[in-house]
Amino acid sequence: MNVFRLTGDLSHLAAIIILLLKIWKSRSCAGISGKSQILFALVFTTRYLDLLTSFISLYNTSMKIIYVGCAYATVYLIYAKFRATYDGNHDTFRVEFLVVPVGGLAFLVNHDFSPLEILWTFSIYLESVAILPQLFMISKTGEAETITTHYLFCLGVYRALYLFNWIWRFYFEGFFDMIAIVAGVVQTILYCDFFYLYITKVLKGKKLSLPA
Amino acid sequence: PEEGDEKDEL
Repeated sequence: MNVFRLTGDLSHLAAIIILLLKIWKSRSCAGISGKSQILFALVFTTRYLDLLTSFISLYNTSMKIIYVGCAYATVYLIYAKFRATYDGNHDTFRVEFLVVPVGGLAFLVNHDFSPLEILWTFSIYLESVAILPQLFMISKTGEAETITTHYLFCLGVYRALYLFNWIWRFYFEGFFDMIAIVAGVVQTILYCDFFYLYITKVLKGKKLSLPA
Repeated sequence: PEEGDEKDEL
């Protein structure tokens, strides 16, 4: 565990909590892509199946349970409790265009052709693109609430910090995982455009709105 | 260590 890894995890946790609180406090999930949230729930479910097979540390186990629990709670709030506020008309990204190729890739490029490993690989690949329905939704409506941009910022920073974690681990532990690294780079790149808007607009007190 | 050895990351 190094500082990048820990702050990355905390940033990820902050993102998840920010989103849950935003929906809970405003009693509304307007502007949030339910499809992205379903994909994240699928990511955590397929990645953390090892909760049932191996124990790594109390930190590892509790964070996994919190992540997966919050992911399902978010999906529940969007599709059940506050369903009336869900903006389905703007959440039109075709997720099968992500899930099917990612599933195929997980079968073809993995560390070991076993069910758990393929599911883990699937989750890594899927996570890298799971935010696309949310970004698509923002590009369609042309704007995002400021709290939603804080969520996205924390979520993007998390994977960027993991990149530094992997550089650290490569140098100091001789450890690297090519699948995670490549997917992590892709994932971080997808946020670059958003990072630019966040820094130039939101941090200067303006609402994130895209030119028409 | 072997690639993708132990999955201690989240």
